Amino acid sequence: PGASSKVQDSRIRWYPIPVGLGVGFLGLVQFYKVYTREQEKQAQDELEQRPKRRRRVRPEGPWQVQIMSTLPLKAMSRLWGRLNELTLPTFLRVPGFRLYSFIFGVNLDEIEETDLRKFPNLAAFFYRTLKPGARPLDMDPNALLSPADGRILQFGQIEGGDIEQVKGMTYTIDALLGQNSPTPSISSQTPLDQPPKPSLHELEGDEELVKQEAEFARVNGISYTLPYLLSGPTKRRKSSLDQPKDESVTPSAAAVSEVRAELALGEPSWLHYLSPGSRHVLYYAVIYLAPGDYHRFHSPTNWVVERRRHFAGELYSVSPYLQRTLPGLFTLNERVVLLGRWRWGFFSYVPVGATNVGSIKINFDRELRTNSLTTDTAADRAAEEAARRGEPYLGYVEATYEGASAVLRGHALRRGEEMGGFQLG
Amino acid sequence: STIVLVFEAPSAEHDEAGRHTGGWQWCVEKGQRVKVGQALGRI
Repeated sequence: PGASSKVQDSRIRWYPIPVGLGVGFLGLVQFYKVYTREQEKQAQDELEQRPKRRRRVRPEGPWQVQIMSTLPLKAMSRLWGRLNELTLPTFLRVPGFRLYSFIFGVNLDEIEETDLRKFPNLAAFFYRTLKPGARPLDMDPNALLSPADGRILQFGQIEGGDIEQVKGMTYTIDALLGQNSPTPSISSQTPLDQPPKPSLHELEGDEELVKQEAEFARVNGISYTLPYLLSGPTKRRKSSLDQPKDESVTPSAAAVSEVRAELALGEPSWLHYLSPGSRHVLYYAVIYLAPGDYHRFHSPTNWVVERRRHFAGELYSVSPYLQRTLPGLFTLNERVVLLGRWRWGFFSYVPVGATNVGSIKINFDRELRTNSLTTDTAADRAAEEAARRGEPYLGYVEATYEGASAVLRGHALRRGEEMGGFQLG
Repeated sequence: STIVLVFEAPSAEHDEAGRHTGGWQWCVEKGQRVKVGQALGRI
């Protein structure tokens, strides 16, 4: 019995060892899992924050500008937009909108909706429509029309690639529109000598629309040479909102030699759009819309939009004061660059957002989302990926409008046609 | 908010007296208020 008791005692002493080892092992596994998860989370956070720090350009300027550059302007703009989308009590609407109109000089007589109570909030009132005929178009077909109500801040001729802002401050056209870089695939992959692919209308057998588009191109003298071809067979730089879509283009064979000659010039800039030896130059105009102005914008001429570039930048105020004090303001702010052609050649149209009106709407581009957290994150990721590949981040997401028509190869706009607008927040 | 237009057009031509004889011509002045449809310039 004594020996048996000793054996039993020794068994009892050995039991905790395997149990302890098991518990210790499980603890180590758990610790490893938690540690790994934390490391991954930290790396992800750094990944998300790094591009934002990189993208945020600290502007030069007086102390007001420096303070403004530290504020979360886009978040403030989105909050401002949400606040203005809150439905107002009916009894407050008429006095509220009348007070706004008094302060900012809104002409209530020209608004299409005469009953102010029908505007549920300030955002709806801000994006109001006008009565038909309230804005007659200039009769001269050779005139370039004002795209919006506003004030002419600056206009002139682009010399040496520079656009004058206000008070002599300048920024380059490349900074505003993005680099005009042809893709190397133009010469290697694009079937330049093949006829253009049939348009959707042709495929659908809608001959009437095809005829109309051909007539539009003929009447407006719109041809497709350098700008269209230099863009090359573009594939979308996808944002999270963009649908996957292969958008290869097939330029006409007529301009092959012209394009190749252009490519031989070296690094292209927007000035190379001008035909060598021609008497054409690039002009620019800057129109500022005050808070009380009608905030929808229209097409200034008959033209075809071929591409859109969305720069998800900052949202500084674009008031004349800040334009005087913040150099290159338009190249910092979020903007949508629409590139295309009119009868005299290259044409671009750039709505630039501001803190109070950060949302830019383009009627014929349903995928475009401006002042959006999603697109900001997509831009941050694109910047991060470009940095990882050792390439410079271009700063924009591009989409092409080709494909709707073989004739026009872009979205055709008639003079005076509503194109979109600026919305609060 | 602001709209910037950048476009190609035939350069302005002037005679010896400085009068516009062809090409692009602006119809506005800096600081001028404009409305939709009003001419900014013409060729």
